Amino acid sequence: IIKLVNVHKIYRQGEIEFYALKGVSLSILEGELISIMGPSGSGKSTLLNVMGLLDRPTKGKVLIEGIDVSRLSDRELAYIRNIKIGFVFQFFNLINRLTIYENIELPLLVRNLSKKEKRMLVQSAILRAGGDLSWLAKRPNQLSGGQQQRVAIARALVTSPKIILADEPTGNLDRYSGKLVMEEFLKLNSMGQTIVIVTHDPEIANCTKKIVYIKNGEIVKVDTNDIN
Amino acid sequence: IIKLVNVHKIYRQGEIEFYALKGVSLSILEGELISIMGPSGSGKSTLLNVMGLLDRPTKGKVLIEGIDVSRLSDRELAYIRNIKIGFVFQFFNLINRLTIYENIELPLLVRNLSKKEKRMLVQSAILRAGGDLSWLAKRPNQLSGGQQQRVAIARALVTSPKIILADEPTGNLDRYSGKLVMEEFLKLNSMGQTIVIVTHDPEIANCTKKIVYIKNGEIVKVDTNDIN
Ligand SMILES: Nc1ncnc2c1ncn2[C@@H]1O[C@H](COP(=O)(O)OP(=O)(O)OP(=O)(O)O)[C@@H](O)[C@H]1O
Ligand SMILES: Nc1ncnc2c1ncn2[C@@H]1O[C@H](COP(=O)(O)OP(=O)(O)OP(=O)(O)O)[C@@H](O)[C@H]1O
Ligand SMILES: [Mg+2]
Ligand SMILES: [Mg+2]
Repeated sequence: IIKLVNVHKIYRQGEIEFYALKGVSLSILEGELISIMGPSGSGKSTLLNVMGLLDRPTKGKVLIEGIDVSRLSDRELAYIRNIKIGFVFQFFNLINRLTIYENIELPLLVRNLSKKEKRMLVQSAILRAGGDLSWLAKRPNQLSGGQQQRVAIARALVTSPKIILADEPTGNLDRYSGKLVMEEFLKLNSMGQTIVIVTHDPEIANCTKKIVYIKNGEIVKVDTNDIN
Repeated sequence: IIKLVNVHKIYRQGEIEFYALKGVSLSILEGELISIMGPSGSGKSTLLNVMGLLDRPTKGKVLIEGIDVSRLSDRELAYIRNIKIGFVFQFFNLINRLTIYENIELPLLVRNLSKKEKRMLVQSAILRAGGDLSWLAKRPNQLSGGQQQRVAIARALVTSPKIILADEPTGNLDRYSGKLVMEEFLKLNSMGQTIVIVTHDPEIANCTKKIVYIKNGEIVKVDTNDIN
């Protein structure tokens, strides 16, 4: 469902060229649940951003459901991203002047839904992310770090996208809240959603069927995890 | 060195009163290394902000080295904070338009130091935090999440403050980088610095001599850890 072919991402600062990704090739099949692990600075967020069409590779191809996205305009890319992908950002990217309700509702705005339908989806999303309905009227800066993280997760879930990409979704959560989030991801995966999780937590990675290891912008190992 | 007496922190939204901290009393002796653990939303960041003079309690007293800080003006508070305390924020609070060098240098600006002295302190700080000298010319948005976290740690270390307060300093780090940070904290503690770490990671907490557990804004348990 996502295919990366020889993807490179180069950042230039004047004369200096830095390779954040060097020749990364990866195929993710529909319905897979995989984690990506690696040292800080190894390229995980960059890789996820390329998969999630938030960033274009410097070289190489990205195919979403077989479509080569380099052929698409920014507008078409944004459309595909909104329809097919739910993204949990490493630092949430919540909008401070909107309420939590409005933040979670954001991905729904391009669809033709009634006020009532949207409210049900938003409420369901925040509960599924392990959050609380009482947060909906608040603003992001009135919530704790872990609470904001769960709001970011809810926003990624609200459209029930085919593909969920999560960048360190439990980094600010205690073990219990982190478990609830993983249980929701496992449930969604059992119903067919494709999920890719970047994580530093081996306990999270151990819940997934495949672990991709990245180091210095390259994939160095892929482990298949035999879980129940 | 830090004493909280019956501290309350109340947030009001119209008629609604929410107690983020309810009657918290805590004494931290000079040279202690303690961790604070608890569920997401339990009040850890609020507690650390009150200890670090970034926030004033609604009720109760805060004493820093015996001085009741409620008697001080905001300006005097800021002065004490700059001189005595190094704070690592949960979300770093780096300034995007400054370089990494300038970000780490910030706490040094009120002191009378030569350019050379400042450069040595900044370079030492970033290395001690497990970072790399090559980051110094960059800007925060050119670094990965974990790299930014280590810059935030470096900024808290650069003045060698008596008290270091760290809010989840390893949340975005891989195990190896997290270990390097803890080793530095242990080293500083062995040289007399008082260190308080808010963490969700039991492995980090196990390196500290005392663990304070907080739940729903109250301290529920204090464990003394017998480590080598
Ligand atoms: N400005 C505010 N207005 C209303 N409530 C607030 C405000 N700031 C924080 N709170 C509430 O205070 C409680 C404690 O927040 P705090 O940030 O201290 O939690 P925490 O223990 O650090 O959580 P985490 O582990 O998720 O970072 C939370 O329930 C939060 O919703
Ligand atoms: N705009 C940029 N300009 C220059 N270098 C960049 C830029 N953005 C990222 N990098 C570099 O690319 C590398 C990979 O960054 P990335 O954010 O993907 O790492 P990561 O694996 O997600 O790390 P972490 O676990 O710390 O979040 C890092 O070394 C970073 O310094
Ligand atoms: Mg990252
Ligand atoms: Mg917090």
